[in-house]
Amino acid sequence: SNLNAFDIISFSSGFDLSSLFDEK
Amino acid sequence: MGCVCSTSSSEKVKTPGYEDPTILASETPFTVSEVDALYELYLKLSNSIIEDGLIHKEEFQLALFRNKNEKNLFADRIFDLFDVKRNGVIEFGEFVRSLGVFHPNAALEDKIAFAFRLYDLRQTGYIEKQELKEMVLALLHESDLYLSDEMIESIVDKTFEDADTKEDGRIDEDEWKAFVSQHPSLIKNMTLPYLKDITLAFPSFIARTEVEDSE
Repeated sequence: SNLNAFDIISFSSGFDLSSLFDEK
Repeated sequence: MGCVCSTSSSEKVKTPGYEDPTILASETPFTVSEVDALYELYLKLSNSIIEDGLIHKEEFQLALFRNKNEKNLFADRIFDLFDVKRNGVIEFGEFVRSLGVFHPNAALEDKIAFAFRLYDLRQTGYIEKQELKEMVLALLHESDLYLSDEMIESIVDKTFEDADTKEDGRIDEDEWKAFVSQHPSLIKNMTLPYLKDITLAFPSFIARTEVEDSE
């Protein structure tokens, strides 16, 4: 598999700052 | 053009860590209007729980994950990186400068460096195998996902085989850069296309800014 540990962290953390802008 | 009086409180109230938008715009990929628009967003975030005009960790986490109490390792790490002064709050200048890294026009090196610091949990200047394993375990646990210990061990080992080219058991910044260049998806979340349209979220504010600009 090409999946690396950083991908797992990225997927499972839900790291996405766009939600900061959700409620305007 | 009629009255474009803004109902925003930002004209009157400046938060404790307020900085001149012109200076912030000169140091970031944002225009002055975009910094003004970010100030609107900042006011909302910084007064969502504690009305003191500063973003506390609970407010940051609430905005990111819709909850303020559940522990989230990543929210903690991002907050700590935004909180450059390490005084427990994100001030306006810190907010704009940090978000600037996420701008589509920001330098790739800055995005790579920010991501490195995110993973450098203990701030040693290296991503160590143990801390990477800890992050994977903690985040899987927090998100109720399950992978066997053997599987995690194997994925982390494989990641180090690929990334730790100096084979010293830790990933330094140069190795990280090389690894990211082979796996660009690793910094996908470091770009927020939305930041290019930030002023569209605050049309009344743009109108006010345009009037001010023309005066």
